[in-house]
Amino acid sequence: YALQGSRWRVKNLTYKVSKYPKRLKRVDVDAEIGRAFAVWSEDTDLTFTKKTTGPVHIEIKFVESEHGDGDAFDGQGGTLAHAFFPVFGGDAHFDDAELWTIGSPRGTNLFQVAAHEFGHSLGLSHSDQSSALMAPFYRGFEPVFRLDDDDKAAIQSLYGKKTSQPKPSNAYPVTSTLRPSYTPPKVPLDDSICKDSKIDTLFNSAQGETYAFKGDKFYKLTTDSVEEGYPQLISKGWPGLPGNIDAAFTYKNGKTYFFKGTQYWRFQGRQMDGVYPKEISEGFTGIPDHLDAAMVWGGNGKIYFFKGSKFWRFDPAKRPPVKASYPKPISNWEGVPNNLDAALKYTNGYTYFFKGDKYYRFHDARFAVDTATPAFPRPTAHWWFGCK
Amino acid sequence: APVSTTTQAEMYLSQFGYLPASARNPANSGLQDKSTWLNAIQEFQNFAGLNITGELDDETLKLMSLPRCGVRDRVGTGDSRSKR
Repeated sequence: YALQGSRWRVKNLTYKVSKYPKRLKRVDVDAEIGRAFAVWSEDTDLTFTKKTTGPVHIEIKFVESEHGDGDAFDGQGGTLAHAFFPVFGGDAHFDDAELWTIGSPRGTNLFQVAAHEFGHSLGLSHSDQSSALMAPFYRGFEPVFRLDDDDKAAIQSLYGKKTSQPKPSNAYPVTSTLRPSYTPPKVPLDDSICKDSKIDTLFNSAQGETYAFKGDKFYKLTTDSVEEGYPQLISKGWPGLPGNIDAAFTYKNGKTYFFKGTQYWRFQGRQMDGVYPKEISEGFTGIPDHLDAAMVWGGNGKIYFFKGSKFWRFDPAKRPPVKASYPKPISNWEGVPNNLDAALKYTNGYTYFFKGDKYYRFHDARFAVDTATPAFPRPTAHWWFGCK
Repeated sequence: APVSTTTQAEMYLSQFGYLPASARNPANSGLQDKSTWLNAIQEFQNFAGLNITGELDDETLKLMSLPRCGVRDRVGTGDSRSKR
């Protein structure tokens, strides 16, 4: 890392946005600016308080071309923003000709650029470490932000390590000092999943993690319950993805597909994998809209879609991908009910079907719902979410 | 579009502190002596973690075309911007 040579002599700094961007809502900009400052307060005792009037330490403006400091912006692309080191006032200017975006791979991510610029506002120069936030080049949208050790060492060399416990603030989300990196704000823990365990969809990630989606929230599951810190908002976990998803699965290419209504989205990990949503009728010819469930079945690695009393088998390698003999009745899957909510090929090799507050374990080799004690269906709340 | 000409590269290297400010004016670009020009490219390549060739190769030009922060890279040259 590199230090410019000046720093603030106080740790409680104030800021205001004196000119907002033309394409984003003010409330959204405030939230992203708050998150960007929080990056620098995570590992130091620095605090940042938003003001709307009066003098502040760091003034933020979204401006275009020549804007009064002799260093004109250059339109879309090129220079995205610049900021002043503490000795010169700490202000940060963003080129409003850019397409500033929030949580999207399109355009230029406001949070990332703002966090970088505020590094300058605090006294950091550009780092020659390409993985550092303070590297000068915009590296594209990163859905999960992590402050590099290089940046951490840089800011702590100026302002010291964090000594206090983080305080709650309504200006920006504060995260625990125990966590090594900034993570999106969590929805407060709740037991709503225990009261109503009907879910929208379940799927495994390419890394083998299991997620349950319900409404606008998602749960990361352990082998017998929900991992601590969940639910979280789907919009934070998978930026650009809406809530109330109908169906989802991760294919053998490692990409996760989400379906809702007439549309679908493809993600590589937590990042949208191109321009989505697209129409199901375009990407999955022969598959109906408004699906109930989808899964990749372990028996043959093909994709199965379920809706009402019917199912479809989809093979991307075949033309057409859905044979003329489909749809077929779900009753072919012995013991599996119609009108499913979710289907999942789990990491233990079994296939699970979910409907309402219950689930069914399917024995692939016998091609029937498994016989066990207690019998299936079993309550999802207890067996999957660890509810008492 | 990538920075495709020597003139644009000169302007870029000047803007971010690797060449004197006069290089921003294309009319002055011919005044750069060869070693100054070579050193500027090498410094940029060194900072950016590229192979230090001193030449405006594709990799160097591609990096120059990326969107970036407007604060100058080189410590000691980037702090001349004054706030008010």
